[in-house]
Amino acid sequence: CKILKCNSEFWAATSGSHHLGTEEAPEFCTALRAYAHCTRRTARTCRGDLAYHSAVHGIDDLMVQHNCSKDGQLFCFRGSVLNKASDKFVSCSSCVLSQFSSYTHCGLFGD
Amino acid sequence: PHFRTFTDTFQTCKVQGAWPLIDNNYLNVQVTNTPVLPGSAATATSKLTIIFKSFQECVDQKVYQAEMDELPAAFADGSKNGGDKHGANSLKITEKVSGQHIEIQAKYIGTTIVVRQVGRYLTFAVRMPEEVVNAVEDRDSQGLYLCLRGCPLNQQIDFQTIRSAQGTEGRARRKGPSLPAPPEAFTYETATAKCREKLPVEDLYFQSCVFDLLTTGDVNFMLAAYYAFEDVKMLHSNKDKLHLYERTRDIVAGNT
Repeated sequence: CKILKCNSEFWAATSGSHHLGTEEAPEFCTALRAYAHCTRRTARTCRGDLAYHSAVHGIDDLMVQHNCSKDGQLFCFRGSVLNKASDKFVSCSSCVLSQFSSYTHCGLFGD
Repeated sequence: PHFRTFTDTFQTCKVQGAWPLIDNNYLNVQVTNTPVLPGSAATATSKLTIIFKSFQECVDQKVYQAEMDELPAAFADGSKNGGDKHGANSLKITEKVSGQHIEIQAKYIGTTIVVRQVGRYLTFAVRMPEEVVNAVEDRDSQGLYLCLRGCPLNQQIDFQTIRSAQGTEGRARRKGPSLPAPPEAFTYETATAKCREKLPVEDLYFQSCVFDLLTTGDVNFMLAAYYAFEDVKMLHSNKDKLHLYERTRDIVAGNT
């Protein structure tokens, strides 16, 4: 169970936010979504883990408190985006989900 | 229809009725396929619905819908972009050929979609980042969708078998009740000659073209295969993998 890694990533992302006012809500929501995404990825191995279940409930509460939607950017936070290939944060522009490393194609035609 | 999946597997499927093509956190695409001839197992796409889910402060939820003889160059609400937010232009529709060819750019998710109407039926092609393909809430419970997993076994058609049978018979007719005689009878030789006009490489697009001419007699399907390959050339990231020659072999024995 890697819930502690999720916790530390979230706290690292939000450290310095002493008072999370409304002006910070979009970025905080982005961090929360990334936190939720992280917990879902580790859900299978964390069943029954108290820290995991506390985190899941805590995220839900914070989502409500800060009026965060569950959809939206996952990785872009304070101008940084998680590059999955390198597992490092790099700069990103707004309204771009991520910096994409590889593309796939799907097609449908004919009878 | 013929499918080329995200993993470059190639299948020909029945999938009559409504089926999901793509379903992730950002995008949902669904198609409806109808028999090309009464009672035929071979179907083609008659309706396509694309839902771009709202994306934070960037784009509103937008729905694009195309049907036979109606290929709009706008979303269902009449708009051509992602709404009124500051990132609205990261989603937009471009009309390439009126009523025949549109392109949707969703820059915020690095995605390009091409929809065409060729003859009476629709074609679909997408270029999508793997990060978006894999952006699902819970992959373990992820439902079946065709671009990712291909068709279920019981929906796959083994068109090589049909081709062999037709080659032996030398006529564009299948025995049995599932496929009635097409309106214009191509022989295997005339179908291959026709397809070679637009598709000189005898890959799976060429073979699909031959299959379609044999099963329907509708030469528009030759153009559908041609444009499908044109879209692959534009959208596929690996230029060494444009042509496919080997079909996915996971066919249920006796399925056809």
